[in-house]
Amino acid sequence: LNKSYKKDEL
Amino acid sequence: MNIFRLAGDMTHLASVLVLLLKIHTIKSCAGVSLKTQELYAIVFATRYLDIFTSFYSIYNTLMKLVFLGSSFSIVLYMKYHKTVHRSYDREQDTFRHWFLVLPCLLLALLIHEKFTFLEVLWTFSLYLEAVAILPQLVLLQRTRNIDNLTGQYVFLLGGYRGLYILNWIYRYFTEPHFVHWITWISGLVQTLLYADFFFYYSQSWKNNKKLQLPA
Repeated sequence: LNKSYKKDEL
Repeated sequence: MNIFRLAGDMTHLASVLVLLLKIHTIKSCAGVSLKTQELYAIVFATRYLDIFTSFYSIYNTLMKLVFLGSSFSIVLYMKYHKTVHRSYDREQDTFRHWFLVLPCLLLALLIHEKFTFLEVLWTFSLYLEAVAILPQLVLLQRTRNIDNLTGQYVFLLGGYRGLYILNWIYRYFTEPHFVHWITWISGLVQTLLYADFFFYYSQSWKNNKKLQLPA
């Protein structure tokens, strides 16, 4: 699973 | 997670709950724009495709499921629930919302950070969310009697946007390299669309009168 920093927001 | 972000998410959650309360308990969707609700369903469906590919936190996944579930159930309620559907202001809710979808898609194809399927759809969802409230604002302006719940719904949605901007300012100063132009500009545009509504909402609140937007 990749984690994109900017997409931790809803 | 900072306090602005949490408050913003909770305000967003509250807005959805207010709307579901109105539809589920009072069985009425008078003054609610189905066009806006359909746009939000598209926004969440295209933005949250990453629940299948990435994991951030339980909170993040749960909230995504809540927003997906609530937006689709509101649309289904308004379209297919007999009593709710009867209260829908179909004649007034005439905004051609598909004309918002196409330009947003084109813009996302032109302006994005990475040209991948998920990334373009994610960018599209940001652009579309920025303008998704327009049919609702037009409907509010046409509705003579705006009930309290509908007014509160739009007020809470606008509040959520405002708090997200505070969250970005906070993150910009506290987290290194936190710069996201696409998110910020579309978020700012979205918040500005509420400015007019907020003015009349505060006026009606101050004068203790029913909310009515000028034609």
